[in-house]
Amino acid sequence: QPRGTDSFDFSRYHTIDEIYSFQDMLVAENPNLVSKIVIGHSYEGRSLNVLKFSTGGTSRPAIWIDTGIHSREWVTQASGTWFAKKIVTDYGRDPALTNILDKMDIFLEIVTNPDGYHFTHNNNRMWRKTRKPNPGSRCDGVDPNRNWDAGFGGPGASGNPCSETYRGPKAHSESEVKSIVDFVKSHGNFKAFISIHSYSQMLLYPYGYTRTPVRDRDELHALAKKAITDLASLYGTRYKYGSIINTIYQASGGTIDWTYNQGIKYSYTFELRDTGRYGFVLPANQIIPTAEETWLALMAIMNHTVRNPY
Amino acid sequence: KETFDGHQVLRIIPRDEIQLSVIKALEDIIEFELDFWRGVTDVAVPVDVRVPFHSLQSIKIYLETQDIEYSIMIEDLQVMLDEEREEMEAAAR
Repeated sequence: QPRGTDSFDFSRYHTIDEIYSFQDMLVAENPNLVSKIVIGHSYEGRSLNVLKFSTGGTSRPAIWIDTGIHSREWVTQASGTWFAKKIVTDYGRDPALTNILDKMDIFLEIVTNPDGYHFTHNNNRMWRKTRKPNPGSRCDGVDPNRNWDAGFGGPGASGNPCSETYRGPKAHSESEVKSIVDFVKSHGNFKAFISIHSYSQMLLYPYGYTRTPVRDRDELHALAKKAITDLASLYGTRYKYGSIINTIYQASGGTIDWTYNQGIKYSYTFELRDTGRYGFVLPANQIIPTAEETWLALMAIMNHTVRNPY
Repeated sequence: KETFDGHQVLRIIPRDEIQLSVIKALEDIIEFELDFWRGVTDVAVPVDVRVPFHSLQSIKIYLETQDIEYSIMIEDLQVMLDEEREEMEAAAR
C-alpha cells in the first residue's frame, strides 16, 4: 500500500479499495483544501464519496466532475484519481486553477458507480450498469446514464432489463443517481457539471433526448471547440464535439440533459480515448496521457465558467 | 468470474441508410447477446460490437450477406483481459 498520494501509482488501474484509500490519504494530506462528503450509498452499501476542493467561503458557486458512472470505462476512474491529485498539486502554483478555487468549489466523484466498478474487478470486466436486481428478470442493473428525469423513458433507452441501456423502473430509481440529484438540488449553486465517459473521443453538450437545441447552444458549442483544441494541443488527440443527439445518438434520461434543465448552463459530457484499438480495455500506459490532455479541456471549461458568472 | 474467450469486437462501418437500419436491427436480437461498445449513429461512423463466440459465425455471415463492411478490432477479448490483469498484478507487486 502506498504511504501517501505521492507514492500512489497513477499509471496503473486500481481496485475500489485502493481508490477509497487514495481519497482518504488525499484528505488527510490536504485538510485545508480537500474534504470527503458521503452523498449516499450504492445498492450494495458502498459509500458514494465526493471530494470537495474548497478554499473557504459559504455557498460558493461550484463545479461538478464525475467519472466512472459506467463501471467498465476504467480510464475514467483512473483519470479522476489523477485529476484529484492534480488539483491539490496545482493549487497555489497554477494561476488559472488558483483563481478558480479562490472563487469556486470543485466537487469530484471518482467512482460514481462503485458496485459496478467492484463487479468489473471481481466478476465481469465488461459490466457497465448498476448492480440492483430487477424484480421479475434474470438480468441485474440499470444504466445510470438513462435513469435521469430528462425525457425519461423516451427513445434512446431500453425498457428491457437485459439491455445495456435499461433505463430502470422510474427516473432516479438508482441510489447512485438519486444521491447526485439530491446533492445537486440541495447545494443549489452548481454552475458547471461535467460527466466523464469513455471511449470514442467526443465532447458533448445537451440535449440527447430531443433535437430542440439548447438555449445556450452557440456558447456551449464555442466553448467545446476551445476545450478540444486545448486538449489536442498536448498529444494531437482529435475529438468531435456537438450536441449528444447530433453527435452520438438519441439518448433519453441522460445525466447532463437533467443538469442543464436544472439550470446548470455549462453541462458537458466527455468520451475519452480511444478511437478503436482497445475500447474499454485501454492499456494502463495511456492513463496519464489521457488524464493530462483531458485536464486541459476541463481547465478550459472551468476557466470559462469562472469568467462568465450567471 | 466471467470470461470472454473467443469474444471478438467487430468494427462495422455502415455505408448507407439501409445498412444503418440493418445494423440497428441487430441491437434487438437478444439471442446473439451482442454488446454494443459504440452504438449505431450515422453512415460511415464506426459501430463497435462485442460478439460472443457462440454468435460470431452467425453475425459474420449475416454482415457478409448484407454486404456490410467490418473488421476485427479485438481478435480475442480474453487475451487482452488476461494481459490487463497480469499487468495490474505485476505493477502491484
